[in-house]
Amino acid sequence: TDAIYFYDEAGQAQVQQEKPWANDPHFFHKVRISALALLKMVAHARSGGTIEIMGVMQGKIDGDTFIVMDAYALPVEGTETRVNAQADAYEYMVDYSQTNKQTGRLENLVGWYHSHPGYGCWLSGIDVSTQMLNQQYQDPFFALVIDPTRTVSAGKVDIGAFRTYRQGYKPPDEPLSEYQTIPLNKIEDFGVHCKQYYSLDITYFKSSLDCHLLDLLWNKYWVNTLSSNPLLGSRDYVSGQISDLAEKLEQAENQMAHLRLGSFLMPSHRKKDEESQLTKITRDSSKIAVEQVHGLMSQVIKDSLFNSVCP
Amino acid sequence: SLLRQVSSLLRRLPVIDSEKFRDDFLMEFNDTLLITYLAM
Amino acid sequence: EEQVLVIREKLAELYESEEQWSKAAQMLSGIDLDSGIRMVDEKYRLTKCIQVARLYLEDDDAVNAEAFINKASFLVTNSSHEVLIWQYKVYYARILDLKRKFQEAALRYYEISQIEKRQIGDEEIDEAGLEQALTAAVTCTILAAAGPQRSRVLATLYKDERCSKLKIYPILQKVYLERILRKPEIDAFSEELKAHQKALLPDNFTVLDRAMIEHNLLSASKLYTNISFEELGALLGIDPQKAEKIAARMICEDRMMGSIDQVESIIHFEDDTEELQQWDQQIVGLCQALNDI
Repeated sequence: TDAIYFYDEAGQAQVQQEKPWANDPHFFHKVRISALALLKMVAHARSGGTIEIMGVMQGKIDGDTFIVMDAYALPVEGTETRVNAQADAYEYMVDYSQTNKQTGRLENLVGWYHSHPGYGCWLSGIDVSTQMLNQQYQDPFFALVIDPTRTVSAGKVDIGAFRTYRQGYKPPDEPLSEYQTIPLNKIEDFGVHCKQYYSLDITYFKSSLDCHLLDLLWNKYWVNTLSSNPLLGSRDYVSGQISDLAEKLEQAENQMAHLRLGSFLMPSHRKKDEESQLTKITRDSSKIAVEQVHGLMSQVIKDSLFNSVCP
Repeated sequence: SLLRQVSSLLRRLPVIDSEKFRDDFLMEFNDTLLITYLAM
Repeated sequence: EEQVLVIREKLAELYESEEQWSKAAQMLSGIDLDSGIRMVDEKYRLTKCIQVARLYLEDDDAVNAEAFINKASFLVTNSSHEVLIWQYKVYYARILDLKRKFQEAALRYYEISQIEKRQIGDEEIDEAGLEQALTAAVTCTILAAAGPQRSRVLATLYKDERCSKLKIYPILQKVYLERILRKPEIDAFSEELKAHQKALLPDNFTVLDRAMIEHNLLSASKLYTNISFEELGALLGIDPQKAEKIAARMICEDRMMGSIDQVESIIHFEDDTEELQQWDQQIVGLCQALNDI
């Protein structure tokens, strides 16, 4: 299991030479992330709270797979409000990479990560242009997005890895990726750019030492599970989601009312479009309800487990 | 000593039994049921 | 001026050899470092300021020493002389300590204890010296007034694995984990303190007494929902009226949550943690006890 941690410098140099990705815009399909890198990125994303954070990932290439060995934070915040925030940290990145090589860590940068607190894992317009730049000058390079808020509320890491197509490329029709709620104030940005990139499948790996350490931490894990309360931690996020849902309902209702006047004129595909919008809203609301019920179930179980014993 | 630890552990149950906890718990319970009802 | 300077330096040297520190300092402080007549380079001025501060410190005279270390503060930022910078840091920390500015002194002692170099100029920096600086940082943090900044420094020190080897570690651990400190532990800690750290305050308590009573009061507030002042006084080792006064002051200063019923002579502690969060914390404690079994 630990062979993956060995870095084959000659092999990597050869891949860099051949550049198989240069002719196929859909060359890369998978990402494998080490437990260490995942933990560091999630911890960094959560430390940013509601502010977007940014960092880079080191690793190597194996066929059509990016392998991420480690990650580190960049001294940059608020990535969604500035074009190519990375530029502020170039000097830091160069120093860090050089120092790393001096300590015998030969992996190159293979990607950048940033957080979308509370609005899901996808690439915004700014992200797409940043990633296109990266693919132009730093390939092989991929983009990773983490949503720390949804990670807490859903109880699993909300994460997405992406590659952009070159400018003007028309991708074949994508199979729909897993449905996710896009907030109203971001839906425009999402809609315009979602055809300019595609997702990579993410898997994880850990070393024998990681296994040993995580086993030792197991005791903390089950205690955390029994003593956590998803309802308490995600209150702001849930109320934000519900208000977003209300806005969408409002918008859908206005459009419906407006269309009711001319409904007999409305072509059938428009009616289908309206329904799909309402279907999405229904799906979002049931998603919220299900997460709330999960939280409630854990509270009721805890109550019967720890409070029902009469002295 | 193990038995003593076990008995002290059992004496710690119920973990919390205050009026305020009951209120907070039921408040959270009802809030969540309300959200679920609204979603339905 | 040149001749005066030479005589002063010579005299100061003699006083210093006879360990008449303040006289030596006064002799040197008479040198006019800002005279327009003679060109005095920055390094010489910085060296003299630090030397005078050191001499005053030998006599624990923090007031005069501070005057010269403040002069040195303006000069040290442009200096690149490691020895002078190092000495400045050490003396400045000691002055803050002597002036009972324990919070700042702790930060500076901790910064000194983290230096990587083991050789500065011809001065050897040995492990014992660094350990001494670390111990001084812990002592000053414990003596500092309870509050968020002190808690942050406590956490930093507690997580610094070098501290676990210090003699003072048991006290640091109890203070950080907000456990009640018993009289024997406080007396043992008191043995290690310097004279100025044991000086009496106007209310006839030493700095240590004040720090320990406040600490124990905060720890008690985590343990009890309410307690009579009779019991609280016994727990803190002071009379009930004193306990009530200190508790009232801490509540007013927002360093403790609670209310005092003077008719019943009982203090009710409050905890702003939500009941549901307290519930989760109790569950953590229960699971860990189960895990231990």
